[in-house]
Amino acid sequence: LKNAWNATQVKWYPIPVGLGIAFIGFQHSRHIRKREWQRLREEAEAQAEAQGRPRVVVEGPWQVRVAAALPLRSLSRLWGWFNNLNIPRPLRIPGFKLYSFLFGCNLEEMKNPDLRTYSNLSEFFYRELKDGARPIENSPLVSPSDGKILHFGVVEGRNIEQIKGKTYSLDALIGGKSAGNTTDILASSQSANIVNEEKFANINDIPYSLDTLLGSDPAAGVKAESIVGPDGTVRTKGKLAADTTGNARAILKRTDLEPEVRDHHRPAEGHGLFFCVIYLAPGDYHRFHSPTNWVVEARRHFAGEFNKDVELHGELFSVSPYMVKLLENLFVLNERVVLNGRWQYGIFSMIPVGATNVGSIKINFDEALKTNRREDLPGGTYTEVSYRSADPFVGGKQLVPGEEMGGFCLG
Amino acid sequence: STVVLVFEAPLGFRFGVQAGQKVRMGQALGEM
Repeated sequence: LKNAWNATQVKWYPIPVGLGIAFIGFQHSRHIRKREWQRLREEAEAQAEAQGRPRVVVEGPWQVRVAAALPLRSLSRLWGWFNNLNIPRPLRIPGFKLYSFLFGCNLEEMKNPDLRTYSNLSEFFYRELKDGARPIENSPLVSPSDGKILHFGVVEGRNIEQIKGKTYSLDALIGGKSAGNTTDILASSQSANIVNEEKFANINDIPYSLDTLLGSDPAAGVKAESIVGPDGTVRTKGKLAADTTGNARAILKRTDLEPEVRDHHRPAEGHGLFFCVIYLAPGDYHRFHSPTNWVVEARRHFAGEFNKDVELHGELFSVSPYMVKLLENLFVLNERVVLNGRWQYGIFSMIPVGATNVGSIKINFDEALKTNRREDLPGGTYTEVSYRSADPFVGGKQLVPGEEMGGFCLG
Repeated sequence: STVVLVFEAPLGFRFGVQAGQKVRMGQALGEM
């Protein structure tokens, strides 16, 4: 080795100009990328501060780093597409029986026991149970789903314990205070036929401005959103022909009627905040039900994702007990739907959290909710809608114990 | 997939389950 070190002649060559330019270009692009990350980080911090919640980033051992480097959301959607492919009829019974054997599904309690009628694994995964298969116990709080209790306890200092010694922030999990800028779910849902307020405008094929024509009053929290013409078309600008009486129907959507800022996580005197985490294994019944008698007032959908070095929200990591032990802030990082409301003892939140294989979350009374989509919001943000108009008398969607609320779908 | 419940209750609320326990939909989670 010594001889080779001393005897080997060193030859110097000029670096080709093209290589030098490529190197400078590479350095420059790295600089630009770093500057862009810095800008996004600052934006995320400002947004988190405005929403009153802490920022979270991925932290954990090398397994976590590997998982974070994978395009989990794309893989999840690919998995969903694959499992929606129809299975040939002769293969359905052996295929679903094999799946049931591997993951411990109880085929005896299925509502529809004919395995040939489930055309693909997604349908089988979202199977219904026989009536009476899950009796609802007489208790103030029952399990919303089949599964395994991962953890439960008291929320201490606005932190929820994930595993012993590791916590995540309640503020980050369910979002900060509502800024009162909610939109109305029923007015925005395409299937909705309930509107907050109707107003008739007398127009006659003239260009219009919604605000001036319909008398929006931002101070009162009322904003004109659209006009429904005599032929049923919804317009937001341009010309609209009136009906024979010269009228067009206007839908007014209330943007906020509550001046006070709601705080979802302040217990009353003599009360405390409790939490319970239930893990649904692949073989479990994957619909979830109302755990108590409560009113859901609003939902928040945390779905945005952008550069992993800046901030992750709405990622789809596995939520298996193994990953729960490894990845800090797992439930805060994953895409989730936060249903905020109240029950007889105060505030109540139910949070279905998605995972890589089960990335889609359905809420039966919210057709506007679309999860695990490519076109999502910037990371660290969430969309919020109010269910107030579902039942104006109680101020939200009222649910009774055991009532089916929705479920998790493959991909 | 996972379901997280966060709720306010009187300080006398007690969970009636154990970590790691399998539960079924409709099974009681706790009592006042």
